[in-house]
Amino acid sequence: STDTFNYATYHTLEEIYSFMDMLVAEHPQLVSKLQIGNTYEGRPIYVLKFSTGGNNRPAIWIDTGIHSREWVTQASGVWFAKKITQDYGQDFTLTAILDSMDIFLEIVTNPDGFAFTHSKNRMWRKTRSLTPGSSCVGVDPNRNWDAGFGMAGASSNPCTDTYRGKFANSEVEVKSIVDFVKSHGNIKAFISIHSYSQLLLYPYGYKAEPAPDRDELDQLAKSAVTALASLYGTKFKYGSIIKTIYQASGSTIDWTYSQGIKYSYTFELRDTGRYGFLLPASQIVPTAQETWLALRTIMEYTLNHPY
Amino acid sequence: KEDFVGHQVLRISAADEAQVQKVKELEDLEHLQLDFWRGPGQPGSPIDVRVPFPSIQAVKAFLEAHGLGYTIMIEDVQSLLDEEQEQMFAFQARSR
Repeated sequence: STDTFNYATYHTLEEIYSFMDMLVAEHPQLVSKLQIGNTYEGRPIYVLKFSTGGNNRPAIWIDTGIHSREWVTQASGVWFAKKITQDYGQDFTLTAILDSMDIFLEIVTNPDGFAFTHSKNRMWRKTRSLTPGSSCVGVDPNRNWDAGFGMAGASSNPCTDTYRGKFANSEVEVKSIVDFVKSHGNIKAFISIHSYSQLLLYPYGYKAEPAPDRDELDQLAKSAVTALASLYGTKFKYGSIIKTIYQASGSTIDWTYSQGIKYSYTFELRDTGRYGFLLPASQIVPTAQETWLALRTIMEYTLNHPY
Repeated sequence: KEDFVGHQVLRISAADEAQVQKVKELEDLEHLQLDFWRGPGQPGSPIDVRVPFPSIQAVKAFLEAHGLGYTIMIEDVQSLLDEEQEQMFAFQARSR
C-alpha cells in the first residue's frame, strides 16, 4: 500500500505509476488519474487529480520531473501526492484549499527521458524525440513553450541540452499540458518543480521587463521561501528567472503566465552544489517536507486571492 | 548503460561578464562533450559543468589560462552513481 511505499528511495517509472494506481484505489473519493496524452515513445502521460467535488473548480497545477535527471523532483512529487491524501480532513489549510479548489499533480512530466535515465544515461535531461537531419536526440522541454520561443536563452542546435525544438509545442509532452491547461481554463496557480540550486522563480525568463504582477509575485515568493526555511533552515533565493539565474526563452511559466495564470512559479530544489542532480536519497523526504511548506503557502494565498 | 568513470563536475566562478563569455566559448566546443549542470548566467553565480575524463586536462588548462577560478564539486561522477544504484537495489531487495 502507499503506507508501506518507501518514500526515501528513488523509484523507476513503473514503480511510480503503480504507486499512483495504489493511491487512487485507496482514496477513490479524493484522487483520480487522468491520462493527458502519450509521449513520443508512446508511454502514457498521467496526471493525478485531487478533488472533493464541484465541476471545473478553480485549480492549482504542480508538475515535477520535466527535466528527467532531476530525480529528487519526481520523488518529491510522489511524497506530495501521499501528503495531500493524509492531510485532507486533518490540516485546516489544505482542507480549506481542497474544499474550494482542485489540485492537479503531474509527477513524471517527461516519462521517456525518465525511463532513459534508468536504462541508459542517468544524466539525460531532455525528451527522446528524434530531430530530422540530426543524429542528436531530444528537446529541452523547458525551452519548447510558446513564450519568447526562439529568442535568446535557448539553443537551435539539436545536440545541446537547451535545444528548443523545431517549433513551439513540438514536444508532445509539452503540447499535452498546453491542451489540458487551455481546455480546463480555470487554473489559478501553476508550479513547475526542478532541481537544483534552491531558487523560487517567477516570470519572466525571456525578457528583462518586469512582469505586471512582479511585486505581488515577489512578496508571495518571500513568504513561501520563509515557510520553506522554517523547517530545516534551507535557504532559497527568489526572483524573476532572468534576473536570478539567466535568460531562458520558451520556458513553462512564461507561457502559463501569458495564459493569465498569475501565480506561476518554478522551484529549483536542493542542493546548492555538493551533489547537484545526484542528491542522495536520504535527502528526498526532508526536501519534500520543506518544499511542501512553500507549496502550501502559495496554494493558500491563491485560495485567498481569487481573480 | 552510459559510464561516467573519471567524469568530474567543476564549479567555475566567473567574476565578470568577460569571464562569463569565456565560459560560453567553452560551451560551444562540442568535442569536449561538456554537460552544464548550471549554465553560465549572471556574473558571480556559480557555473557547474560535468567534464568527461578525456576533456578534463584541456578544460582545466583553458580555465587556468583565462584566470577562471574553479573547484571540483564531484571528484568522480560514477562513484556517486554507484552509491545511488546500490541504495536503490538494497531497497528493492528488502521490499522483495
